[in-house]
Amino acid sequence: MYRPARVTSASRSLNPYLVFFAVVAVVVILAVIIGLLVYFLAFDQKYYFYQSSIQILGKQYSDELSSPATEKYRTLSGSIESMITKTFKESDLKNQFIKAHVVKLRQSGNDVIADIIMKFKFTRRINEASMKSRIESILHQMPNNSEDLDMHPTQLIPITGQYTVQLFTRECGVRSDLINLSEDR
Amino acid sequence: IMGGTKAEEGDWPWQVSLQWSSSHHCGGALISNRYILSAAHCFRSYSDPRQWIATFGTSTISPLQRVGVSSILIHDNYKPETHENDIALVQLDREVTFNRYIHTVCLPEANQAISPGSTAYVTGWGSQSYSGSTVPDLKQGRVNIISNTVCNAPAGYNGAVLSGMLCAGLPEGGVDACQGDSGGPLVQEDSRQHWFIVGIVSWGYQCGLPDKPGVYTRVTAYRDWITQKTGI
Repeated sequence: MYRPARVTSASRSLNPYLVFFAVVAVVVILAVIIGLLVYFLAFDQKYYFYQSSIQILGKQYSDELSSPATEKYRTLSGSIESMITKTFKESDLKNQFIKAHVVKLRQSGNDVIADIIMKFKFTRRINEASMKSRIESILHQMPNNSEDLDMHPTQLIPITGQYTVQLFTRECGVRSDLINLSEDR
Repeated sequence: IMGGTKAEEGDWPWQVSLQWSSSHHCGGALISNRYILSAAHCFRSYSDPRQWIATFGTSTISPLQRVGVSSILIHDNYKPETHENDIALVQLDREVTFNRYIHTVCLPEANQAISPGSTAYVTGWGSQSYSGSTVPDLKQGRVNIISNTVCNAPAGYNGAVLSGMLCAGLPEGGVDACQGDSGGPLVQEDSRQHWFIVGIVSWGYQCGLPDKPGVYTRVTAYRDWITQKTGI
């Protein structure tokens, strides 16, 4: 059987352009996957709301504390909010803490109970139970007996945004920036 | 409102449209789940509560809630000639359900300071020019409190503004309440971002003219009257 001496055969070397494009495509796909992973794991953040009740020892309740219109209500609420803000701004949650607002002052025995709402910003992947205990421990670190406020947190409850709206709309004179506890400019 | 801008849903959740025979007639402010604060002159010739409804939300055409009126309380000493005691309470025939878009404004203390030059907002569905027609979407106007002394200048209202009244507007005019805004709220924000009603749209010479600001019923002067009538 004749076997021609020379048979032309397809060349075995790949087209360099093809190789280049294939490498670039793989690198881009990997970069996108890694970028998405980093974003969702580290940067995709969400707001979390917590309700707490803080017992103010030694503060006599009076009718003046029943309405946000009185100077006495404004002054006591303002002191409680600034105390909480100071405590969190000096903690390792300083970058996550957004704001605290007193939504109600009520009587409890001889003392005053302040119902407050706090807003934090965490990544979506936090362990909510451990974060709750973290916030509780910081609240319990609040200095007592400063500015003649003797404050003792009694409970901390994670709440939904919808329930936050319900708590706020029971108060008078609130607009959406307060309901959202928008960050102070 | 003359010289105002469009309000978004939830911006002024206490704003009420008081409608006579289902057409907007006056504004009002929700102060509890049963009571609305408004102006006495709104009800001078329209005193039958069964003809009134209160609607909530920024649109008078497609409101978020409609509630009937059970009674109207006009101040006993309301004087149309001098606009004195131009204040009224409207009792609703059922409780309003509060939500993000509908809830109360705070009532100020009787001794709450209202400083001349401070910012206030007036809202309503009134006309946007003198003798114009009311509008279907809520408007808001940013004004400044003007002292009664300045307001009573000869070029202004020349003494017609009494102690139970409050002036607000801009010295150069241009932003003001107008026809159809009557009874609506003039509100201010306090240091904790709570909003208080400090005035009720009452009267003025035309709308938005320089030296002729809007004149409002001074709510702090009637704080005890409101408590006496509503318990709030």
